Amino acid sequence: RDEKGSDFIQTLAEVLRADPGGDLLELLTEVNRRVCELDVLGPDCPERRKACLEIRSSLRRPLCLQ
Amino acid sequence: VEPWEPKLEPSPRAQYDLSGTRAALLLSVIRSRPGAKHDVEALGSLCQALNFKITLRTNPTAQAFQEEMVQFRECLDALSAPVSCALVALMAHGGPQGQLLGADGQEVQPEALVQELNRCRALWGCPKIFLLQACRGGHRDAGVGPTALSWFRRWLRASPTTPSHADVLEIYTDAQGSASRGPTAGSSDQADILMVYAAAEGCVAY
Repeated sequence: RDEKGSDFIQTLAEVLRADPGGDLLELLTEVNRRVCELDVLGPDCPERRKACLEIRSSLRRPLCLQ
Repeated sequence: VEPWEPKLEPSPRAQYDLSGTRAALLLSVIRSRPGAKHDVEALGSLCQALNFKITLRTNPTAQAFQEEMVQFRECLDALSAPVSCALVALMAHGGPQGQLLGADGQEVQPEALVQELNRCRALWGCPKIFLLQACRGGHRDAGVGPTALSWFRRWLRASPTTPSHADVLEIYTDAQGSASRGPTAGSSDQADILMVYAAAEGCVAY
């Protein structure tokens, strides 16, 4: 986050910009796949770490933002 | 007199109708969160591209988180034009029990903020998106795979549950609740909510 923002928000922006008309739940799955692939390293975290989103949905219909 | 015609419900496969106003509320603590500005910029730009009307507040205190949400709800309810979607981004440090920490270090429960928006009459039956960029505890996920195998074995000896939270997708199709009100009579007041956490429960968000 220190240099370019958080993995989640930055990846979300990247994925939604690439396919703004896609189903949001599918796009979030793609965001999660990419975030899970990332290795996190940092000064307070000398070993490889992983992050994973949690997606909770009670949507009743497909949601497409464009 | 117009002849009566049954009002057709949209097909279950039909998308949410997003032809009305879209509103976004971005609440971000950027103090002592280096780089958080990049997230605000990225989300702001994205919301703008997706035609959301944006309200941005940086460095809210815990109380301001709540107040901003109340104000957001009241503004939406006061709109004369129909509202079709709300997006709320909550970005802050997080406490060990999933609390958000305001700029004053005080805690606010994200669930309370969700409930506040749930009361919004203008959003009945409309999708409500919550993005939570915050730690939800102190666990650091080492993942699984060859390089993590030694850590994984040590971890297995110490804990009865699996260490990685990968592939967690919780779909709640909660149909309980019987409030018959508003434009979506018969639907649960917990429906139409999409919550996305940057980390699994108990874990650090990077």
